[in-house]
Amino acid sequence: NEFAIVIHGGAGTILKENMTPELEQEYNAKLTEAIQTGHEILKNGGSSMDAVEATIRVMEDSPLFNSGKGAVFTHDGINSLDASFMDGQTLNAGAVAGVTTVKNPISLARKVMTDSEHVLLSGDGADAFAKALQDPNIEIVSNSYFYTENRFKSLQRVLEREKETENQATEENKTAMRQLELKDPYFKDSKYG
Amino acid sequence: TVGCVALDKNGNIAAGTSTGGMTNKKYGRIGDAPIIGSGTYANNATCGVSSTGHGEYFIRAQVAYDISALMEYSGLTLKEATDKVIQDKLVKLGGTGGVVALDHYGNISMDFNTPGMYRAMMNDKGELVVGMYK
Repeated sequence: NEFAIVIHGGAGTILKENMTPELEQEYNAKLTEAIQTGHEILKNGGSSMDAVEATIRVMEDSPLFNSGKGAVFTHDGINSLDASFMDGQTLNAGAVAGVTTVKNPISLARKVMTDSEHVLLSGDGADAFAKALQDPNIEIVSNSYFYTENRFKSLQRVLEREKETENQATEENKTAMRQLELKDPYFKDSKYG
Repeated sequence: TVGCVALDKNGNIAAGTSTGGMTNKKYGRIGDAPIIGSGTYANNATCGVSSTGHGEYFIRAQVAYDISALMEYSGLTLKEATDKVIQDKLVKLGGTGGVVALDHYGNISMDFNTPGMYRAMMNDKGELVVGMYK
């Protein structure tokens, strides 16, 4: 292939029987939109870096995926985002971890690569770097922008399960709960990044 | 977690990964997505990789770089390298998830050891493949 592109939108114990046809169609359409965005850039002679950034931004802006708008919640009930970017020609790389106010973390990761002497910025420092850039491509948002009801309910379910486990005082019961968690695809998926 | 790997007409590979991490994470937990070599890697001489899965295992296995290293030092093809890391090394560690990867010839591998991984690929002929389950 003269050029090519490949994407993923998450992995886990995803089972067909847990998916409605309508939701499956939504995922299919968004994955198609995302990859066609990058493909168009490559077809027109654009760089692989531009294609990767533009493609991931489509998925970050969709509540369907665990990144950007659809990010899962931390224990403290906020959204904390991570991203990384690497250029295979120069082996330069950039990454951010624990950012809470940047709409598109993938673009910030690329900026760490191109506009800083560092590779990985984290937490408040990464948010501050984003703000200092004053770049229209790095949009600063309130953390509430990332709120989605489904993801918030997911956190509540996990917290309830955690509370139940704590209330089961005996080691025997704790072991039983752990076994149950291993069989519960929903709970297993909460451990996926 | 979402990710993308691309090869352009100049032969340059780039890779990126973005995530919200895991539900209920505490203490500033960070997974593999922002760790270069664990969740993301790109090298024009070998391949580009983006990962999705249980991050702690992807960090321990250095999944993304390992795939590139197997190609560079052991002469494995992209498919052989992703299979070895995802279906063998990662499974032995107890880690679950997968990768999308692409080499400098435009060969693509979408390898995972879980029941599903939402994924898509397109080549220079405009052929599109979208997949969700095994």
